[in-house]
Amino acid sequence: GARVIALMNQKGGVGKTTTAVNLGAAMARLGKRVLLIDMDPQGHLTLHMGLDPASLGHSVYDLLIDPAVSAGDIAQEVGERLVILPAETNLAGVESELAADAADGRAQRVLMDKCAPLLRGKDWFDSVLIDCPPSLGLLTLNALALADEVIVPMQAHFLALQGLSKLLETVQLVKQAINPALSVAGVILCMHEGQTILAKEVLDDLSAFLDSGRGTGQPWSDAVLYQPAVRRNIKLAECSSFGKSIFDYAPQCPGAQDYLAVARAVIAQHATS
Amino acid sequence: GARVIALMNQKGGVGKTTTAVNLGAAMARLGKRVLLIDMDPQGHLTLHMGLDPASLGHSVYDLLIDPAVSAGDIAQEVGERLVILPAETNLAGVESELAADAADGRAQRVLMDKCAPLLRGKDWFDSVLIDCPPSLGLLTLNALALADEVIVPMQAHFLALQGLSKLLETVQLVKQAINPALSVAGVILCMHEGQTILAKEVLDDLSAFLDSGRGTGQPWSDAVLYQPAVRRNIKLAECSSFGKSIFDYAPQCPGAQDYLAVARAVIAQHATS
Ligand SMILES: Nc1ncnc2c1ncn2[C@@H]1O[C@H](COP(=O)(O)OP(=O)(O)OP(=O)(O)O)[C@@H](O)[C@H]1O
Ligand SMILES: Nc1ncnc2c1ncn2[C@@H]1O[C@H](COP(=O)(O)OP(=O)(O)OP(=O)(O)O)[C@@H](O)[C@H]1O
Ligand SMILES: [Mg+2]
Ligand SMILES: [Mg+2]
Repeated sequence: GARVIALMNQKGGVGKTTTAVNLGAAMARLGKRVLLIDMDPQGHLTLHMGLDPASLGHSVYDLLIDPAVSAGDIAQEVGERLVILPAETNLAGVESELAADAADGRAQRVLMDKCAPLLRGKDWFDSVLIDCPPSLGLLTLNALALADEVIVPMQAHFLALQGLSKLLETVQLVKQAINPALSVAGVILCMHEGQTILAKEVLDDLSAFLDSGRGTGQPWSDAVLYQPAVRRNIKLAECSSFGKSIFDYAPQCPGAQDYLAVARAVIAQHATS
Repeated sequence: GARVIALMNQKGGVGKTTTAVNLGAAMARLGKRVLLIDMDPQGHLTLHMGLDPASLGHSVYDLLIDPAVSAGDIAQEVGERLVILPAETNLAGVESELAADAADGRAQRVLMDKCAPLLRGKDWFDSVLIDCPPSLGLLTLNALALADEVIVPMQAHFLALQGLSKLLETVQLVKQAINPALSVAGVILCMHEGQTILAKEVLDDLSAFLDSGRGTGQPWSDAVLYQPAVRRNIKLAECSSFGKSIFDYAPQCPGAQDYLAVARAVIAQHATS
C-alpha cells in the first residue's frame, strides 16, 4: 500500500507547505504516484498547487464533517501522478465541530476512516503527503492517526528547535492511543543558511539529539537528518505566487536541485526499511 | 490608560514573537513602561525573554482557567520598564477547556476581564504588546477582545499576503461582537529582503490594498505600513537563543536600528491620533 507521511511542525513558517508541494512534485517526477492532503485551514498547499480555495465546491472540511462525502468526491488532479484533497478556510471550524467526539478518540480518526477506501487494499498511490497547520490540535492529530510516518520540516533556528520535544511527545501519545504503526522518519532542514554560526550550532544540537535516541525504541530512534538541507532560495518563495511547484517554475535553480535530492533520499530510505 | 496592541497573523513564522520582544524592548528604551503578554502555547515570547516556560509555577494558563489567579500573581519583571505575563505549553489546553463558554462569548473575554485590574484606571503601563499564536482560535480572539489596536507583522511573501483578508475579517467580527474600540493600526514588514522582485511585488499589492481602504470606515481604513521595514538579519534570530532582546545582544546591528526606528514610528502614530 501507499506510504503515508505527515509533514508536521507546530512552529510556524518552517517550510511545511513548501516541502509538501516540492517533495510531492519531486517524488511524482521520479515516478511515484502521489496524493497530497491539505489539512491546514490556510489552504496554502491548495493555493500553491494552483487551485482557488474559495471556489472548490467540496473540500477536506466536507470530507471530515459530511458522512456522505468521500475522498474520491473531493480529489483533484494537479499534475502528472499528482492528486490533491484540497482545503478551504472553513476547515478551521472542524476543531470545534468535532470537539464533542474528541474525548473518546473518534474525532481524531475521521480522516483515517474517510481515506481508507482510497488507500487500503488499493494500488492507486505510492506516497501520501499531508500538510499540517502550525499547531498540535485536532487537524494535526487526524493527520498523525492516518500517517505511517512523520517527517519534520525544520528551520535551523533556536525557536524552531525548542518545539521538537513537544512535537515528539505528541507523536508518542498518538502512537500509544491511536496508531501503533506511527514513527518519525526524519527531519528536513528548510530555508537553510549553512554558513551561519546559528545554523551550525542548531545542527549540532539536533544531530546530537537524534544520535542520543538511537536504539532506545522510541518512535524517533531511527529518525534521520535528510541530506541535503534545502537552501534558502527566493525562487522557492516566488513559485507559490504562480501556483506551481519549483520544477515547473525554475527547474534548474538550487531549490529544485535540493528538493529532488531530498526526494531521492526519502524514497531510498523506504526501499531499505 | 495603556495602549493595548495585539501582534497577530495566523500565517506562521512571519515575525510575531521577534516583533513582540524587540518592539517591546525598544519602546521600553524610549521610556515607555511596557507589559508583554504571551498568548502562544509555544511560549516563545517567554523563552526569548530569558524565562524557562517549564519552571514558571503560575502562567497565563492559570490566569485564564483559575478564578483565584490574578494577572499580578503571574507578572514577572524581565527588564527595565519591561514586565511579562509568561506562557507554558499547557496553554494549548485552554481552547478545549473554555470551548463550552465560547457560544455566548464568555470564553473570548476571559483575558480582558482578568487584565482589567492591571490596566483599567491604573497608570502602571504605557503600552501592552500581546504575542499571538499562528491561528485565529480562542487565544487570538481573547487577545483581540482586550486590544485597542492590531499590528500585523508580515513577511513580503505571496503566502503571507494571502491570509490578510481572513485576518481582517476576524478583526471585523470581534469589533462587531465584543470590542467596538478595536482597529488595525498597521503592518510591520519583517525579515524584509527589499532587493527581491517578490518583495517589491507583494509590497505594491499591500500598499494598494491599504490605500483602497482609506476613508471607508472599516477597522483597517487608517492602517499604515510602518517605515522602515525590518530587514532580514541573522542576529535577530541569534538573540533568541540567549534569552535577550536585540538591544542587549547586538545593539548596533541593523536589526536593532530597524526595531528602534519602527518603535519611534509606532509611538509617534499614537501621539497624533
Ligand atoms: N528554501 C526556501 N527558501 C526561501 N523561501 C522559502 C523556502 N522555503 C519556504 N520559503 C518561504 O518561506 C515562507 C514559509 O514557508 P511555508 O509557508 O512553506 O512554511 P509553513 O511551515 O508551511 O508555514 P505555516 O506554519 O504558516 O503553515 C513561505 O513564504 C515560503 O514561500
Ligand atoms: N528580521 C529577521 N531576520 C532574521 N531572522 C528573523 C527575523 N525576524 C524573525 N526571525 C527569525 O525567523 C523565525 C520566525 O520568527 P518568529 O518566530 O518571530 O515568527 P512568529 O510569527 O512568531 O512564528 P510563529 O507563527 O511560530 O509564532 C525565528 O526563528 C526568528 O528568530
Ligand atoms: Mg503551511
Ligand atoms: Mg511566535
